[in-house]
Amino acid sequence: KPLPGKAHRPLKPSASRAPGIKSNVDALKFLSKFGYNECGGSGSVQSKDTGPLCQSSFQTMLEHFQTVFHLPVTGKLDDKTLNLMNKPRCSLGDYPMG
Amino acid sequence: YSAFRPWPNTTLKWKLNNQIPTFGREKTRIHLQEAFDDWARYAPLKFREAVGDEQAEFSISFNEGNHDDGFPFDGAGGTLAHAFFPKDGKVHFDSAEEWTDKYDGFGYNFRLVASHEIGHALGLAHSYDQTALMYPFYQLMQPKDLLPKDDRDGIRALYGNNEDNQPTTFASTTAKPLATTTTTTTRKKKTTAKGGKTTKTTTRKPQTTQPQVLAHDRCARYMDVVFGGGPDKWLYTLDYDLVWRYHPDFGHWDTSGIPITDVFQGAEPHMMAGILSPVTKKIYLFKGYRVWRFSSPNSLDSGFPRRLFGTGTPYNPIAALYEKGHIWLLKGGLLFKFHEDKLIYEFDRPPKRISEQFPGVPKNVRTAFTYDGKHYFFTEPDRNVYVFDTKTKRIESDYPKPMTTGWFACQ
Repeated sequence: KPLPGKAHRPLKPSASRAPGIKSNVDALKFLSKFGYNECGGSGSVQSKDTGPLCQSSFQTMLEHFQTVFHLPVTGKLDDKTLNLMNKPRCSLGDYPMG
Repeated sequence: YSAFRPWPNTTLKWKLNNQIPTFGREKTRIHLQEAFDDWARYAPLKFREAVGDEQAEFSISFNEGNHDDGFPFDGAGGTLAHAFFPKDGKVHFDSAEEWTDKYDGFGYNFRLVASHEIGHALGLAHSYDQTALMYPFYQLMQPKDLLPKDDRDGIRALYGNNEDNQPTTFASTTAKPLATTTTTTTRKKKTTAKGGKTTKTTTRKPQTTQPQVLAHDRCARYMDVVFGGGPDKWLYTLDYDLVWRYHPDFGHWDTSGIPITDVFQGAEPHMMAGILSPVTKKIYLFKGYRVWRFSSPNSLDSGFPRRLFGTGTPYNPIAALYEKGHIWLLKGGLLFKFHEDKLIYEFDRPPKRISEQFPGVPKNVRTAFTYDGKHYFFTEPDRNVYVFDTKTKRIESDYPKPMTTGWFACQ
């Protein structure tokens, strides 16, 4: 937050702003992009082409993310999880193999 | 930390393709050099900017949105930058971000993000330690706190230790040195064409670091413990209180030893025998009557070290080998079968001699290890090495050989 007395510097007028993560669909894209979809595909959680063995539910992915970042493991897109997902970050995935 | 893959060479060059408009080229270069120094301070790595059309390992650029590497940036906020693991070397920053060189919480400090991305380009993946620079989410840190311990451990796991903790850089003979670069000189007499007069220019070559010589000694020395065969393919050697590693793919040793307690937390100096079980993937270190068990180098299993009991338990075994699902421990020319599950020894009556189990291997074994289906026995005082092939159950035809050339880390 801007320190009292310091004028907040406006963003560069030309810069578009990264879309925030607000919904489950947004969160699913985020989790797939950064390597939390054990099926390896991006965006397709119950994908047929990876066969019946690959059942990685949205809740599992959320719990995985919450576990490794020491958040309460609720399996739900709660405020703390949303808050962390919306923090600026490195765009490399969190698993080198991914 | 998650150490993924190192560069095979440790003298690396970077090329800046464009810069932060508000910084200009010079300021961008200076902060990049600071970011490289963050890593050079804790690992035997040397960095400098490429000159002219010199080939560089790292290619650094600022892009916006799609920039055809399959990882488009997303505008201000969101993702800030990314880099690729060795030996790719590309480092990209989102030019739509509010980059700053201040540490006051406004904007994103370029030096911190650059240091994080260079960590990737050097082979480190993200860390879940929130105090780490390699933590995936941006967090403000003060320069005096760089590098946090987790990142120091990570870069040392990849490149070994940088003894004197000074960032070392090298300058090309033609480069205009950056303000922070130390110039190197060679001690040779040069003639210059000025007016036909000979003027002596004294220059000094960078010191070859002592560990290089030590590395060579590594071949001719006995090490307390040698074991390998893990997924990371490193051959670990323990030499009193230091760990030296050899990687067969890169064909070189660590350029300097890493304190044993930095690699095997909970271990003690002067371990006597060690092995990595290819079945359970556990690492066992033996000393006296005790055994340490690690699930990975830096995680000692709870309850360890443990005291081993039973009559006839060997004190300070000199080596551990792996064959057909069990561990042999060697002591006094005899073999003791160690059971991983029960953590006890079983020995035959009469005890089995080394030469019975491994025909052709003499009694005077000083140390030994198993790697990739072969046992390497080092003997004294003749300082020879015997390589025993566990498939053919024979000593390989052209062995024994002198230690200095006869084991794979020195061929």
